Parts: sequence; structure tokens; C-alpha cells
Amino acid sequence: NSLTQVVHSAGRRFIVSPVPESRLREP
Amino acid sequence: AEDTGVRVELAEEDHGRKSSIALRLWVEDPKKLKGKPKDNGAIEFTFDLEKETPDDVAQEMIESGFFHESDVKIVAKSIRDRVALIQWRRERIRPLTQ
Repeated sequence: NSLTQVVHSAGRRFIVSPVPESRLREP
Repeated sequence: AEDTGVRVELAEEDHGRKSSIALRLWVEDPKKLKGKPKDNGAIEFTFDLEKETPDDVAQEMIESGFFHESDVKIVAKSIRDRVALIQWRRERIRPLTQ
């Protein structure tokens, strides 16, 4: 499970996950 | 919208009723950023269309270490462009949702 969560001091949660392969831009 | 190298998309279906929506942001082209982004993952967060501004979120992302201070404007603009599109679309479909 490669989700990580960062909670900012103002309370907003940021959930980081891998970018879906289909969404990566071709180099 | 201008290609800032930072992609922001809806992270859920938007039926136009809730004021807060889930968005997902990731870096498509790191060369367009001044600083080196900490992570190359997609960052999901909720945004309140009525109470918050893209600058708030961009600043919080900087403070959380996702981006370098010098990229706050690019991140804010990327979010602002997506939010504007969502609000434009909501205006168009408003008669249907009432």
C-alpha cells in the first residue's frame, strides 16, 4: 500500500500516491 | 490553460452540489519548475470552492515540503486554472442540477 499521508498544521490532509502510469507524460 | 508542467485533476466525480471537492495534483514536467519537487507522486487533497483560494493550498504544499518556495506561483496557478474550469462547468450544468 504505497499511500503516504501528510497533514498540514492548518489541518489539510495531503495523500500521496503513485501517478497512474496512463497519466505520465511521454518523455 | 497554460501548460505549467503541474497537472491538477478532479479526484472524484463532480455533481456540482458539494462546495468541497477532491483534487489530485502531480508534476508532469519537472523542468518547468524552479525548485526540485520533493515527491514525484500524485498529491490528493480536498478544496473548498467557496471558502478557500488556490494560493492557500499552494502555500500549504510548500510548508508541507512538497515544493520549493520559488514554485508557489506555478502551483497556485495550476490549481486556479482547474478550479476555474470546474466553476465554469458548474455554471453550465447548474440548471440541470436544480
